[in-house]
Amino acid sequence: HPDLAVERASPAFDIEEMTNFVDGGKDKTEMKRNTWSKVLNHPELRNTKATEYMSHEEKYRYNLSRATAMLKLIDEEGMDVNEISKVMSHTVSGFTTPDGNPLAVHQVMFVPTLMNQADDEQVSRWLGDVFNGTIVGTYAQTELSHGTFVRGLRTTATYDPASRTFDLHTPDVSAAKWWPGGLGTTANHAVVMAQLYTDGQPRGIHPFMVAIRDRETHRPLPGITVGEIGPKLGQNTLNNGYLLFDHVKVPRENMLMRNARVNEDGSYTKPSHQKASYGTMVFTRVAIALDTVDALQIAATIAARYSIVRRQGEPRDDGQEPQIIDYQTQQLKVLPHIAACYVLRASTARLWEHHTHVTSEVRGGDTALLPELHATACCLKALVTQDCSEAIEALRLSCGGHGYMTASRLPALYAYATAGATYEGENTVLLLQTARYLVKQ
Amino acid sequence: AGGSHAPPAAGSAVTYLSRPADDTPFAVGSPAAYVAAVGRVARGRVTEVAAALQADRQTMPEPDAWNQSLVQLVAAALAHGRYFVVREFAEVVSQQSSSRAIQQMLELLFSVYLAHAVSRAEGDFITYGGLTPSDIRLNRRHLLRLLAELRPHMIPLTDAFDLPDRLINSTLGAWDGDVYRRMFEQASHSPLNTDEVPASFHQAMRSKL
Repeated sequence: HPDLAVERASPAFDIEEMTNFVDGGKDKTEMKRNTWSKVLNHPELRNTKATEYMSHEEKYRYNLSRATAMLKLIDEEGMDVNEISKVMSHTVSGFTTPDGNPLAVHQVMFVPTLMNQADDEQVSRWLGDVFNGTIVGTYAQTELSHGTFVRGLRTTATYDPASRTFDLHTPDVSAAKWWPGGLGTTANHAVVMAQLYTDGQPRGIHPFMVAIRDRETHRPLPGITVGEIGPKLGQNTLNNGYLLFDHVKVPRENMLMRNARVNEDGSYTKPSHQKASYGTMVFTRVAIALDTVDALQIAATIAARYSIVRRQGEPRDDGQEPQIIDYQTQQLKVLPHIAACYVLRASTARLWEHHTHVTSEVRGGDTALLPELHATACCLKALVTQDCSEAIEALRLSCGGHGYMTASRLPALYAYATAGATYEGENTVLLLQTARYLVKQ
Repeated sequence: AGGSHAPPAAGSAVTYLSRPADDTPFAVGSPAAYVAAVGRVARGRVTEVAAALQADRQTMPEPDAWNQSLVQLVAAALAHGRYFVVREFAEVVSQQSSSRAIQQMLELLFSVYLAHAVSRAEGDFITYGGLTPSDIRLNRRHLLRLLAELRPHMIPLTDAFDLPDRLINSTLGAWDGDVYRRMFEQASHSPLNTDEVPASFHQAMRSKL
């Protein structure tokens, strides 16, 4: 478009250098482009279909097939587990699985949880099957009537020293696991967060590796009720599910025991730190913040280009209608959010570096920095998703009626960002967790 | 803020709570002055709610005291988060080894972000940040001037996000700007455009009217 050509004719800075800044360095830009190239040219991914007119089942099949191809690609490339959430950022996942990735929670929560909360023996027992796709997992924490207040979860895991098993039970429908992505019809295993009881004593919430479907037939195992929860504002093929247990027996060895232990006789060893099991949540919240900025960058790019191309108003001396970006109101709708992309991405990337540092300290036994990291991650996830959600809505409005069309992608980006304000800790609750830490300080 | 804990470790994100407030005077156009004001807002919000909690704890049970302050606690946490964001970005900009042109652009972006942040929470900046109503008026004008300054760089700045068209996947946001052709092409995919007269017209409407 000639108007865009004018805008690009003489930039005041080197765009490639700025891209390097956004990505965190030249090497990161190269790595990103290399990954994108593999995804965009992958034989099973490069050809896309419009999914808007497909049925719910057709969309699920399409997105699951592409998510599986992506999973295989990650496996073939031997990507580090901590890099996966970056690879699966909204930019790429919006291309591979436009309606939501049924394997997203497997990749960004289930696998990191095993890596961080299973002990070495457990990791070696399960990881091979995880990486060859025999085990597909999810992370089942939230319940139908119990959410971010984790201590209030009611699913129980009662240890029986005689059989050396935990009795996993859903006391009533309000305690049904509800929301985990991939749980509906995709996963055959779940890390289940449940109230542990040993010697008749409550020990708090602990994670358990639980088989929920037969690995061969994919049928739900005895005592398990599982299914999909239905349509949502967006991300409809994320395959969010529900899960209930009717006195399901889980071997003692399936409690994830890096932080706390239950011995054969039922004796219990506490975790080294109260928040030691929060590692996955912290990791995911930092990843959500980064990913949501990614969605904002896409929305900002769309609105910026449209604001140049779109002309509307009384023709000026040159006979042309003014570009809408010439209006001060349009500038206020678009430009601060471009600035926010830069500021929020760089600040969140710093938090990611901090997370990496603290995680290594915790592995070495030093948990001093964990409470502050937890508080900061809660706060940043809330602030970034709230800001990005509001910003994407402003950018959608900046595109007038055309921004309301699905084909603009702005509705999907808004749904994605606002989902981030809701899941993995509703924002108000997260902010109160940060506030509790601040007041103590 | 509650005064019951040892001072935070060096490098901690909450160090500012145990130090005197940064009294850098506010000056429109000075990013450092804006960052200091954002810090004063965070500090003011946190210390105020901590004091309110301490007072309420004398007269009511802890859960009730906590509930009396929930709205202010959320505001305090958000203010703390905002301060974390601007302080980290200020450090990123100061540590950059990029060209002068990039440095200037990052400073401009930061100025826009800060001026916009103040404009979104003017009451907080008057109450806790040390700004006067006159500062607020000046900031509003400053923000609009900054937007005009940023405007010519809008497309290069979004091009720098380096997003291929297939990843953007938008009729409005493709690199070439061919918006209206793409919109027609997308509309052509509607199943209702397959036939000039869809069967549903006869089956669902004409048969009944």
